[in-house]
Amino acid sequence: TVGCVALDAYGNLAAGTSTGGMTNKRFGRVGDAPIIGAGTYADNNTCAVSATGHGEYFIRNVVAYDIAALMKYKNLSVKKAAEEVVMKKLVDRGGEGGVIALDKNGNVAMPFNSAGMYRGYIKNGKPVVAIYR
Amino acid sequence: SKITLAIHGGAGTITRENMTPEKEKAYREKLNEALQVGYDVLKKGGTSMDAVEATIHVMENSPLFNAGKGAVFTNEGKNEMDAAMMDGETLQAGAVASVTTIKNPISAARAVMEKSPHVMMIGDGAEAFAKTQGIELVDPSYFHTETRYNQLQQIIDKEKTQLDHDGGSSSNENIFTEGNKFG
Repeated sequence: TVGCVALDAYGNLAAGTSTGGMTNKRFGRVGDAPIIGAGTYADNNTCAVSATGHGEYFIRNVVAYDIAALMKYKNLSVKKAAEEVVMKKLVDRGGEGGVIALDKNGNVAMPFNSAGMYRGYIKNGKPVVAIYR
Repeated sequence: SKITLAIHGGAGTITRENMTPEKEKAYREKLNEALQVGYDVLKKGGTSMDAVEATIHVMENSPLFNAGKGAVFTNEGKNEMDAAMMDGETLQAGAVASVTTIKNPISAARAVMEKSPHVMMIGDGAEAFAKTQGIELVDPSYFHTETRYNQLQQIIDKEKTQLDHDGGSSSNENIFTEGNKFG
């Protein structure tokens, strides 16, 4: 699953996610990527989020919106909100994967609870790419 | 300027032990390329929506990732893709699911958002809509990659082995490897 979140010069956030889903899937199974609030979410007042991982868990835990909700209602930073959802809530419930999240000030969070996640960000023209934990 | 862009290319049991130097180099190069393409859009005054779409195109068009050209196979041997986009300014959103002929599903998701009153379209209907919007359609064989097809065969073989020897249990080994999760 690939995803991207961006903040433009006008202060607007956007999120996108695209995936081939799960190998050997049957019965028209759909994961979290196209489910707004589960695998993809964006709100200028909070953050933009794209997720990758075991979709069923991300749907049941409404992961992308949950991160935004923690920022909105509990005033958490994007980093704390994303960590709370991916490293605590999702782990407790057996969901494996990660997210990229970006707030209106350009703060990036990229937590994942799997062994690795292909990820990167670019800020001030400097790209940073990482794969492993 | 606060312009910033972040990407992911999938999560899973991705460790140094199961990565060759060549494979790692290929992933790093493509991730860097995707970042640069999106950042260039932002730097030239493009919108975050334009940047997200352009960035995802790079990864959809690469066989390295489980999206577009590198999509995994269903049990029936098809490549069936999903995508979504959301605009943080307007809270508008669009998505497509179970599409098999749209070269870049992220563009179809954006079209659903911007050119229809709906949020999600699926399957044949989503493809018919994409066609009306001038979005590029391809033959399903475009998405076929040997690596992904072999993954499907291995999983099917594994299931057969499990059934033959122990019908009551299923191994979770590598289940979360990107592109190796199985239904």
